[in-house]
Amino acid sequence: MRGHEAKQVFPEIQLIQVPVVRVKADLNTCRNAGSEVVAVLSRKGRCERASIDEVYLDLTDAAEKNSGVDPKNMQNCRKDADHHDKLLACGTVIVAELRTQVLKETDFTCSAGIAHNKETAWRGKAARMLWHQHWCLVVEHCKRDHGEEVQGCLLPKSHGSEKTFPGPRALKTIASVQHWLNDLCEELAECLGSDLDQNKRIAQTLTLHARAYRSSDSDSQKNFSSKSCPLMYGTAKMQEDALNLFQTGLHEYLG
Amino acid sequence: GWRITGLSVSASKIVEIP
Repeated sequence: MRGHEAKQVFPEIQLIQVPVVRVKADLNTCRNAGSEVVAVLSRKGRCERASIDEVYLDLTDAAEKNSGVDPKNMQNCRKDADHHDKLLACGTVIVAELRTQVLKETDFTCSAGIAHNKETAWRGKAARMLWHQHWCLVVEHCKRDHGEEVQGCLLPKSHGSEKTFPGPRALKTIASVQHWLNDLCEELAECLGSDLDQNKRIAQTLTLHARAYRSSDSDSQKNFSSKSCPLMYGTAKMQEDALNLFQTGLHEYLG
Repeated sequence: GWRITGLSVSASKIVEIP
């Protein structure tokens, strides 16, 4: 729902204008705010940043060792609760403390899902989000022997820049695609430059994604394949490579 | 003809400079 539509349904709604750069929402404020939250969360366990506002947190050790919350001595657990059930219970206590600490130090609220593996925890978090529209999401992982392990990674594993063109704003010429790819590559180059300066990191692969449909067949389910190539630093080179990737993808898409 | 309703570019396989 767009702002003017929301205003019709809820006249009292307070709308704010987010910062805009290159006719796109500027997410740098959110990105930096996310780093503040991650800094607090990472005190309790291995932390893997999953997106701009999501992290996986492995609290296994904290749940096992947290002083005063020893799962072996929990008196209120059911008799058939096994060790892993008790770890989850300890996890809820730790997450509650973390959420309080995040709120106290950053003013942000978090939603959490707690489970023995990342996927289930993520689903739990998603269910909670239906009822609690919090800004930042925390997912906890209490056991390492089910599913993928939480990777210790406080920095993002990739950088991206995207733009949607809904309805009549859909692009239909190579020139318009090139214009937007140039903008997106500029933004991506800025992120890469910051990462290089601040963290001494470089990216090695450039990937282009596009959503497309044929004007004569708007119900087509055919996907525009993602295309990748080695990433060469330099905005102009990235812009050139992105356009080449697009044209390769378009060629395949059109068969 | 074709229509593009979304574009994204991303950079991955990020490593620290040795």
